[in-house]
Amino acid sequence: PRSWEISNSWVYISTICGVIAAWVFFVVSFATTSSV
Amino acid sequence: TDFQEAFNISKKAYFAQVNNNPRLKLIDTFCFFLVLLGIIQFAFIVLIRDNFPFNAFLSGFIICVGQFVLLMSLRLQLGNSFPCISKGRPFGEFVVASLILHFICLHFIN
Amino acid sequence: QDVHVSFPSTKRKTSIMIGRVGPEPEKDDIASTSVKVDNPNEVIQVSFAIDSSDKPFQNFLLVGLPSSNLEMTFEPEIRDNGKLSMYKYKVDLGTLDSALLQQASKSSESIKATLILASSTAKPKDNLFKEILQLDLDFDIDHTDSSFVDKFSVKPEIHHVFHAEPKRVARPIALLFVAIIFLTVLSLIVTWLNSCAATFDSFPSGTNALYLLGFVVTIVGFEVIFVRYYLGTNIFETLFSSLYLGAPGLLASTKFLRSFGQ
Repeated sequence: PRSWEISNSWVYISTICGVIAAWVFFVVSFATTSSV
Repeated sequence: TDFQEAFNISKKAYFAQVNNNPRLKLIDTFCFFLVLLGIIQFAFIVLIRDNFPFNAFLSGFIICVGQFVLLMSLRLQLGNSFPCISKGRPFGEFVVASLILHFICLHFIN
Repeated sequence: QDVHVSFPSTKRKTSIMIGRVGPEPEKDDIASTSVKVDNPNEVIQVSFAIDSSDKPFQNFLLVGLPSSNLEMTFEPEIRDNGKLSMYKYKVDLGTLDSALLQQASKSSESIKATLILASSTAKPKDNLFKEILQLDLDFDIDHTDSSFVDKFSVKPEIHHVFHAEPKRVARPIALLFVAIIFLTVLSLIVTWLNSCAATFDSFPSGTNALYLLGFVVTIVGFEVIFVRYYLGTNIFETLFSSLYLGAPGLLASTKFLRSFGQ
């Protein structure tokens, strides 16, 4: 079975998706926020 | 008492530095939440007493740990930059390394 | 030519001449040469000569019980001697498989030696597959080997325990933790916005804004490519997509990072 078919791995998949989404937001914020 | 005093001074200095620099705040907040995510995943494993599927757990955990490490290395380079290295380079390296990390984690989870 | 059987381990025994053996069937259905063996460690040597220009690819001596499908293969020592090649097969009875010896003793059959000399390029009628020798065993065979199981008797039952499928967690618990993670990430973004960490006050203008857009599109594009790879896209398609996105993306990103550094 693929990972998304196993209920145990939903937690880890959601972690990865969350980190990626937060990272994209972080990169955009970092690039458009001044350091002062 | 000396330790308490030193701790309080360090804490004040840290918050003063972070409050003056939004980018540092961004990085430190992200790191804190990555630690939280790691703790949540670990709590899940402890609750169900099983780490199946192991590669999925490793993927989820490694993305938190790896991202934390990359953020720390970006944070270290936010201070006085080296004269021969442009300021945009640490950020560029961070982005490339993060993309590689994300690909590896998504590849490994299956 | 000159097929003969000798007994190098027993000095007193004289060799037996079989003569010429050919692929054509025997006239009057003559049985192969029979040899009585009373020494369990006897070495039997079968030798013959073949025309050097006509050497076969397959050259085996099968020793065993063809009726019970118990045969061992012996390969020759070949020595070229001008126009002829000398073939020598050494059959050491001490090395014969105990299964073969026990079956021969039980069924009181003679052990047969069958010679195969053949080539795939030769005509079928020219290939040799003939029984040339019978060995009558006249010694006691040890049947006490308990590790040997009769070939055709009932075998012990095979028990295999397959690994149980790993248990999966109940859906509500998994969904609960997914919800916790979603809320954590949401609270991270809210914290960033509330604590003025993400102020968006340094938005570039002019061409730098375009480069920033290109940079963001590149990183989001790469994440989309990776997610599609996770969902099942071929690695080669992933690589090609990365290449198509990476080339212009690299250009825009480097231009943006240069202005970012300044």
